[in-house]
Amino acid sequence: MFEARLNAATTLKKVLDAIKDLLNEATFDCSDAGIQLQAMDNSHVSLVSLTLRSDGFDKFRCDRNLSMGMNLGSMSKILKCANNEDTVTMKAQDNADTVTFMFESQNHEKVSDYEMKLMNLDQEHLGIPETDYSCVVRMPAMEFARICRDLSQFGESVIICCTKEGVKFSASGDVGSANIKLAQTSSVDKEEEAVTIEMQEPVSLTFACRYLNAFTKATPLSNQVQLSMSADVPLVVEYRIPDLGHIRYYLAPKIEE
Amino acid sequence: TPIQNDLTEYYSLI
Repeated sequence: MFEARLNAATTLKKVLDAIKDLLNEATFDCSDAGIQLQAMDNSHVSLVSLTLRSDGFDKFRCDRNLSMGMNLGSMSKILKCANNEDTVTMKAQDNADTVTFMFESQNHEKVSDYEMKLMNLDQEHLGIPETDYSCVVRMPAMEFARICRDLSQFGESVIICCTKEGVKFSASGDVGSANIKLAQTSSVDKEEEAVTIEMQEPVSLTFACRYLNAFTKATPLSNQVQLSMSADVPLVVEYRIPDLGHIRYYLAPKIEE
Repeated sequence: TPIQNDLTEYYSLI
């Protein structure tokens, strides 16, 4: 028996919004530790890694490890039927071929349930080693989303250049070129507005705008985003989901031919 | 122009 309850459906809606542009379907691996998902996009350029800890749920029970392959378009249709404030419960029997989403209104007067067929998906897990990154940048998630959106007007690629002075995002194309520099904040009233840079070595890497923009769909989950970079390895973009877990995106760099 | 690398160039399938 698997059962996981969140007091507000809005959290699950935001999690789904953060992954459904990159993935058509994905396997949710459930254990007593929580729910894990790891999947590459179709082109194998980016990877989504989602962790939702069992202690972050309002109720969590998982008697046997369970892998639930879900069509994210179908899941999205179902979650649209929930109000943001509804309690959402996901339920599945052991070895089931369906999962049930149950929504309950705050006044308990409306209860709906939606059963969705599960899929058998080929699992392609990547082994990602623990890495000490040369640069780790933390900044407001809204700021990062704004930068990715603004620069994508100028080119298909963004160059992220990080030194101890700051981080620079650049793009160029037919229109011209654009550069956005962010300095480390010296003092801020609110921690979520800070830009911080931990640098061992300066790095300069090129990434596809399209994927960075897709990652910023996670912005509603977190005030801050963390970018981890080292020369010639994938970028890690991490959003922490308060009291519940995190979503990490890995993106292979573009390299000179 | 730079070319897009594949993630499997960096991480192995398990």
